[in-house]
Amino acid sequence: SSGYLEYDQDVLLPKDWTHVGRVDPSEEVELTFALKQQNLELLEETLRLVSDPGSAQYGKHLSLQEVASLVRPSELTQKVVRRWLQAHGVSNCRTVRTQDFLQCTMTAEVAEVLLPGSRFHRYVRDRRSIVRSSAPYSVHEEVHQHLDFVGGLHRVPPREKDVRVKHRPSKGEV
Amino acid sequence: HLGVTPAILRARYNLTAADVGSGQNNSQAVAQFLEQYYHPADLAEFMAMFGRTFPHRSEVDRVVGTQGGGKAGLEASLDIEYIMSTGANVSTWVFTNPGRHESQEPFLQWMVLLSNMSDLPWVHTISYGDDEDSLSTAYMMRLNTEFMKAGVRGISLLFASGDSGAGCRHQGKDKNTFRPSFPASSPYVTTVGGTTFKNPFKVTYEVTHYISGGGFSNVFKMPDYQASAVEGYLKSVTATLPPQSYFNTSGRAYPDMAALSDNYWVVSNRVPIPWVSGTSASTPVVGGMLSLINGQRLSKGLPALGFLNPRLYKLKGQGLFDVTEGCHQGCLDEQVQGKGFCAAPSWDPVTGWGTPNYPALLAALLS
Repeated sequence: SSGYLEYDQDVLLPKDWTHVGRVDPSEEVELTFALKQQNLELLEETLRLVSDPGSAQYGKHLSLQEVASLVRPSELTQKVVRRWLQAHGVSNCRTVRTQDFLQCTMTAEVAEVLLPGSRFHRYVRDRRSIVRSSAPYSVHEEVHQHLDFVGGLHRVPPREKDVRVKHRPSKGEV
Repeated sequence: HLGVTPAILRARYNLTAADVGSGQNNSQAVAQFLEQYYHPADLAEFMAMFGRTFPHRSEVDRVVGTQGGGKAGLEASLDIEYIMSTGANVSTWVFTNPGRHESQEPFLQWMVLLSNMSDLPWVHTISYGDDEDSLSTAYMMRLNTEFMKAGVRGISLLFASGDSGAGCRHQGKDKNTFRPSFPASSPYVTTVGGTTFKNPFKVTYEVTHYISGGGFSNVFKMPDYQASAVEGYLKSVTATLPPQSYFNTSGRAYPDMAALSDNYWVVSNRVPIPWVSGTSASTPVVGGMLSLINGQRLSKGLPALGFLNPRLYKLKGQGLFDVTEGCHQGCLDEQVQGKGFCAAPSWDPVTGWGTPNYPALLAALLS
């Protein structure tokens, strides 16, 4: 109703992260904006063809430049997102060759205005400290349709990867 | 034997001393996300101890990202030591993505990096995953597109299937479901499960390792390339199938293949460590072998394997040892009593199509 829309978001932080407190508004955060790509059906079909040994296209892989030509966000998407960021004074951004990600650095204060609803806090686990938002963010409806999600707000590194060292079992356990 | 070493793996998967990379135009990579650093001295010591029977490299060719100091991580040590043992003498990279800023997501950083580098290794192995239900659908869908972007470039992405079997999600009183893991559940990656020797002290045939992750996605629908294999499984094992309320029969089913995942030796912080287990071990082992196959293909003027699954499922198990014994773990409740899915002839959601028989797989994938 306010002209802002939310994405589907995974807000809940695992309980093993300890809340330290709100970050200072002047602290920098880096957010990753995933811009809407084009031709995704064609990308999927191309992948099917180049990976299917029964296809004449099998093995005819694309270069990064060709992938970029295929999925690069539309001029409109790029313009709308950049204009939105600039309007909030966010100019420290870098893109990638496929132009479908923008990584921007800004203060937490600016980020919270840019993404209404977000509130940045610091959390610690073991010796690791991270800054994440405790609440879902929204973006203006004009921008919403041009983004897939904004990264750097919610997801945290897992505690362990898929490896373990087991103890030698005792005879009783066996 | 007293645990899995490169020699044991190479014996089981029929890799001879001549089955190593020629070193030309071929490379492989492991990606690390949790401030997990390998230590060059560990790799050198590991190869000195365990690499005497085959030509190999003892150094990583390129580290992308910041190689941290201090203690080595067990995960990083395992990944690099074993991809360089089966993918021996192949140029190897490490992507290290600790997240420079406190607000960075290391996995996302790695994905962004792939979109920005034109020359990448052909095979990447990643031993990392989250429960599907802990991630937003928007995020998973976009990452799935990023995996497509890599696949269409001819890059093979291999993910560990996870170490919780079918997993278990408690959904209120007396109601459980299996818990799939992402990116293992993406239809555009090759997911690797785990096995163990039938006799843990001999190079015997393999059986299911109970930790081997596997099951059916609740987010991604079943891709066409696997529909027939999965349908065959579901029809043939009705007696041992868990109740259908535990899993989504129309979802992407995984893993796609497997390798040994139990009782590995790893050198970390200069100490040889036994009893290391997990699909973190099986994934680089398979990755290394695919790199060798890529090397053979490239030397014959053929393209790299790229996204393997459509071809793997067409092989219907050719070039692989079928794993048909054992079940992985599931929910510990009255209905399934700790059991998830069970292995069966042909494809199954515990070990996929099975484990590599290198010369046969090479022959099948060289045509």
